[in-house]
Formats: sequence, C-alpha cells, structure tokens
Amino acid sequence: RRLVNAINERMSKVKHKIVIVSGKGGVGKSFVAASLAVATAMTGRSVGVLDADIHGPSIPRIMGLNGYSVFADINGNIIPVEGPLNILVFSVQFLLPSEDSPVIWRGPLKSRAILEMLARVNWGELDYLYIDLPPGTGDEVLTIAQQLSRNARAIVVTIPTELSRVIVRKAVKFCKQLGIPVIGIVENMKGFTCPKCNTYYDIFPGDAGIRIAREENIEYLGSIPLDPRVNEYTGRNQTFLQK
Amino acid sequence: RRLVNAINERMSKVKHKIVIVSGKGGVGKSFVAASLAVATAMTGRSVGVLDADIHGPSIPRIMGLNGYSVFADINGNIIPVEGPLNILVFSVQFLLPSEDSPVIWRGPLKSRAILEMLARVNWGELDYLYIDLPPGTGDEVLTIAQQLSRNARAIVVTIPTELSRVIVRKAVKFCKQLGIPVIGIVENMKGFTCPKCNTYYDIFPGDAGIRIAREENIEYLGSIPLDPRVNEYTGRNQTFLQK
Ligand SMILES: Nc1ncnc2c1ncn2[C@@H]1O[C@H](COP(=O)(O)OP(=O)(O)O)[C@@H](O)[C@H]1O
Ligand SMILES: Nc1ncnc2c1ncn2[C@@H]1O[C@H](COP(=O)(O)OP(=O)(O)O)[C@@H](O)[C@H]1O
Ligand SMILES: [Zn+2]
Repeated sequence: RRLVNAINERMSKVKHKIVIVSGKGGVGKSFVAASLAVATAMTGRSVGVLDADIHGPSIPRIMGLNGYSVFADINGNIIPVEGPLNILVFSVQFLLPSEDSPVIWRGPLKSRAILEMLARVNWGELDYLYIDLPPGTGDEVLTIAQQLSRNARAIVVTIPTELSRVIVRKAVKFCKQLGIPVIGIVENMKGFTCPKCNTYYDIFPGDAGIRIAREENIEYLGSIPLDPRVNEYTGRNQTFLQK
Repeated sequence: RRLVNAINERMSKVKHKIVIVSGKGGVGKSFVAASLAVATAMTGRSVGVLDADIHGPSIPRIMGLNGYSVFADINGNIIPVEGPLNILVFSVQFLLPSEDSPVIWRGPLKSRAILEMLARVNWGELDYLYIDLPPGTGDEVLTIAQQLSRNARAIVVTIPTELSRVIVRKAVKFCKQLGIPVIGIVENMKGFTCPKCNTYYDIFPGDAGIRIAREENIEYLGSIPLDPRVNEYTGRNQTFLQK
C-alpha cells in the first residue's frame, strides 16, 4: 500500500523510535513521554514527540503548545509544531476544530488517522521520536505497533497499585507478543513526602513497578514521586525523570 | 437484529441504568462505580455492576471477586457473579482464560463482545445497574451509549487537574450529543491532608470538577480526597462516596 511505503520512508530517517505504553490510563504516560523528550533534547539531540492518544491528547498542553494548529505543504506533508528546546511535536489535537469536541470515531477510522499521521508528518532527520500511546491495547496501539515493530522499543509506565500491576503487565506482554523490545519500566506517583513534617505516605500503595520488572524480566528504570509541581509546570515542562 | 431485541428485553427489567464515564483513564471511575454500587445496595435495593472496560477490567478485583469465572445456562444466558451485599457483577475478565493475557481486539470485535454481554448476561429484575465505561469515546463507549441511550443516565468522574478538565469535558459533550442525561460530576483525588501535621496539599491542583459543572451546566456531586485506604480496601470495598 502507498501509506505503508510512505511510513517506512519517514521512519527510516528516525534513528530511535520509542513508544511509551502503559495499558492503563492516568498513570502519567504523557508526563513521562514529555519529560523524556525534554531530557533527551537537553543533551543536544534532535527530538520529536508524537501524541497518538486520539481521545485524550494531552502532549500539546504539557509542552506549552496549546491552541496551535498545523499546516500541510504543497506535497501534502504535515509540518510538526516546534516546542521548547526545538522539540518537534505532533498531536491529533492540532487537526481538530476545537479542543472541546469529543472524537467519536470507531476503530477503522482511528487506524486510518494513525496511518495518515505516521505517513504524512514530515519529521525530517531525527535522533529520537517518542510516541505517546493511548490506554488499552486496541486499534491505535495495535496499528502503531504493527507499523513500527521492526525497530521501535518500548518504555512502560505504571503507578504502584495492585490494580495497575495487573493491567500494565498486560501491556508488557503485548509488547513481547508483537516483538517490541522493552527498555524498562518507570514507576510514577510513588509516595508523597509531606514538605512540612517530612512524613512519607504511600498514597498509591504497592510495588507494581518492581514486581512487573521481576516477573517480566525487564529493567526497573526508577520511580517518580507524587509532586504537585508536575501540574504547575504543565505548559513549561521542566520536570525530569528521576532514575 | 436478534441481539438488539435481546438487549431491549434484558434492559427492560432494569429500572435505573447509570453509566460511569470520564473520557480520561486513571481518574477513579471503577472505584466510584463500585462505591456507588455498594452505597446503593446498603439501602436495600437490588444492584448490578457491568465492567465494560475490556482492556483494563478492574471491577472484579475492587469488589473482591478476583479469579471467578462465569457459567452459561442451557439457554445460553450468562449468570453474573454475586459479590458483597448481593451485588451482581459481570466483567469481560470472567470470560478471559487468564488475567495476564492482553486483549488485542480491534473495534468491530470489541463492539460485538459488548453487544453479546448486554444481550446474554441475565441480571433478572434490578433496581440499579452501574456500567463502568473505559476511557475515551471509541467503540465500546459508543456501542453501549447507542444501545442504552433511550433510558440511561450518566455520572461523570474527573480529577482536579487542568489536563483532566479538558478531556473529561469532551465526555460530557459526548453524553449530550447522544442524548444521555448527565446526573452530575464527581471530583476524585481532591487534595491530601497529612494525618500527622494536618497540612492540606493539592497534589492534583485545579478545580476541574467545579468548572466543568459550571461550563456544562451539570450538578457538582461532591469530591473525594486522595486516601491510601482506597487501595487497601480494594478487595473488600468499604469506601464510600462523600457528597
Ligand atoms: N508524579 C506526578 N505527580 C503529580 N502529578 C502527576 C505526576 N505524574 C502525572 N501527574 C498528573 O496526573 C495526571 C495524569 O497524567 P497523564 O500524563 O495525563 O497520564 P496518562 O498519559 O497516563 O493518562 C495529569 O494531570 C498529570 O499532570
Ligand atoms: N480517592 C482515591 N484515593 C486514592 N487512590 C485512589 C482514589 N481513587 C482511586 N484510587 C486508585 O487510583 C487508581 C485508579 O483508579 P481506577 O478506579 O482504576 O480509575 P479508572 O477506572 O478511572 O481507570 C486505582 O489504583 C485506585 O485504587
Ligand atoms: Zn505533615
């Protein structure tokens, strides 16, 4: 198919493709994807972020690019938006008429939109492309995984709870079934330390990150505490991943 | 179609059908659905919970029904599992071979599974049926909304953050577009008070619940604080919604 050839052509110019997966929503996947992009860009590498969460695109707002829209050039290529530290960003939100409208699309339409995004966004030469995947292992995730599986790697994000462990483990098995090597797992929202009296609380108790790493034989990349500043920085994104 | 007639027949025996929606994952939709079911059952009414989150079913574990499976009777009806306080529970998890296996289904297969669930699970006469919807406004949500829209109502769940406000507002508009009256919105994970020094922290800062209620002209049903006990009770579910 025409689209698949165009995707292979585009992706051949990107050295490292990393999908950020979790299976469960609300664990901080978008926050981690944006933080990794910022951390990588600060080392001088060229970086892009693709927000593939059609129903809940949050990358533009996290990167301070709210309200932008994208343009296509005469050849039909879509030019991504330039964010902080020259990071190139593309999100389905840039194509929607307004941020308010719910995207009420069924599977085949979503898959088509994903293929178009992968084929038509002109990233140029990139060192790293981070792809923020939606929750679940449905159409969007499957389409991206099938198109990129030859040379993408995955970083998995979880919160510590038992509920999260059971669902995020499915996402790790999904990557294995599709032949996507898993770099490791990040445990987000791990504990909160009261700034006043220094008492540590396990607001989301559990050790899902460590247990999934052990059970699925993947690397535990570290944890990020619950921190109100994460939300205050949304828009400027200066928070970093703690290894 | 045969399936649609069977669904209408089943649903005609249920007095109140309430869908729990959020659009965004990880806001506590399953926790709120289970809490509402427990609170309603304690008033002596007959209650059911349908977990329609195919990729991330967490209702069984929250209700302490982990590891159960369901049986079909000679007519092909599926008998739901009986949980605490005689609450009837059905989840796609009861049909899967193991809790570990990711469900890698595309839209049409998911919609078919949802229709079969609605048609074949034999709830009998029920006062209330709570339906926990997955994140997004894709196939599962659309199929259920279209089948039940004549007489279901919605309760929306959000966390306080700005990111959540933008995405959860789409879910409210989705309900309006499909003609599903919205009972109101619950704001979950609102603030954490240090038990030791009594300092209040906005770990997820913002006022998404109040603003969506005002902008979309729906009722603000109240807030639930971040509380580690929510996770400790998973399995026994004794936590209640604070109005
Ligand atoms: N470590 C953290 N501390 C506090 N808030 C966080 C943290 N990580 C993420 N958040 C917030 O939690 C919410 C969910 O994060 P998000 O990145 O949207 O998750 P996902 O992409 O998995 O749905 C957002 O409002 C985000 O700002
Ligand atoms: N008020 C709360 N305080 C602490 N933890 C909570 C609270 N509400 C939900 N949780 C936990 O947060 C996680 C996400 O909740 P869940 O009900 O699975 O969300 P959703 O169904 O929206 O994905 C679960 O591990 C749950 O136990
Ligand atoms: Zn304190």
